[in-house]
Amino acid sequence: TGSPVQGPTTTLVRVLKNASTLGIAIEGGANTRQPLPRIVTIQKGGSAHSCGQLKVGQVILEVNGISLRGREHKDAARIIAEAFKTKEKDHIDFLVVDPGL
Amino acid sequence: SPPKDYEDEVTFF
Repeated sequence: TGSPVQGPTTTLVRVLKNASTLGIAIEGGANTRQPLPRIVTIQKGGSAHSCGQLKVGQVILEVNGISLRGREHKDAARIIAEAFKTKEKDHIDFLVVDPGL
Repeated sequence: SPPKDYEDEVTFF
């Protein structure tokens, strides 16, 4: 249901919320030169860093199955922030693509 | 509208 077909460069990464911060920064969003959010920073000590699978440069396609396509920066950022904040899950699933591959 | 300067929009989590 709206999920992209996973290609060879697409990875589903589960990040456990095992730190007080997620520890990533993103840029981009719909109506910018980077139409899907791109990871620009992975901070040591954050949940994303300890998971070890998210990398700077990866583009985020989905968060917990929610597509980020067509969402502007603030909307995409809100979805990520809410995914980290919610107590319903102890993890966040990111569908990412590495454009460098 | 023209593309924004996306470097200005970076969010940390």
